[in-house]
Amino acid sequence: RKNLTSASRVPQSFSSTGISSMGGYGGGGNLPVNGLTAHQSQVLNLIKSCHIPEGMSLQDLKLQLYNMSMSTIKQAVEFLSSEGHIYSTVDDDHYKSTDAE
Amino acid sequence: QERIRRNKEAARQLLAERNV
Repeated sequence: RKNLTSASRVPQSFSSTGISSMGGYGGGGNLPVNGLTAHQSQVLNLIKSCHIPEGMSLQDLKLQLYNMSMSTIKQAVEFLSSEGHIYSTVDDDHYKSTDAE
Repeated sequence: QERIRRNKEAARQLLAERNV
């Protein structure tokens, strides 16, 4: 008999809250997603996927991100290291991900 | 190298702080 009460508790407040501003992700943009821009997360992913002990060099990054300029890469790297996601190894041109290994 | 170890420590710490 009391079935109705529980059935009617489906949350209704979900639908139209205006999450519409992020649509149309064309790639290469600068929209921050989870706090990182597309460039930054690309760089981070590459560094994460590198398993060389001394980490990934900026040159390697540039080679794999050929559509990204060196200064963009450097900026991304700088940001990521200031956030603690990556750290420099043998020199300031080699970076490794914090949560790798 | 020592430098690497230190940087790693620093980065880990930084990340931990960020994630709090």
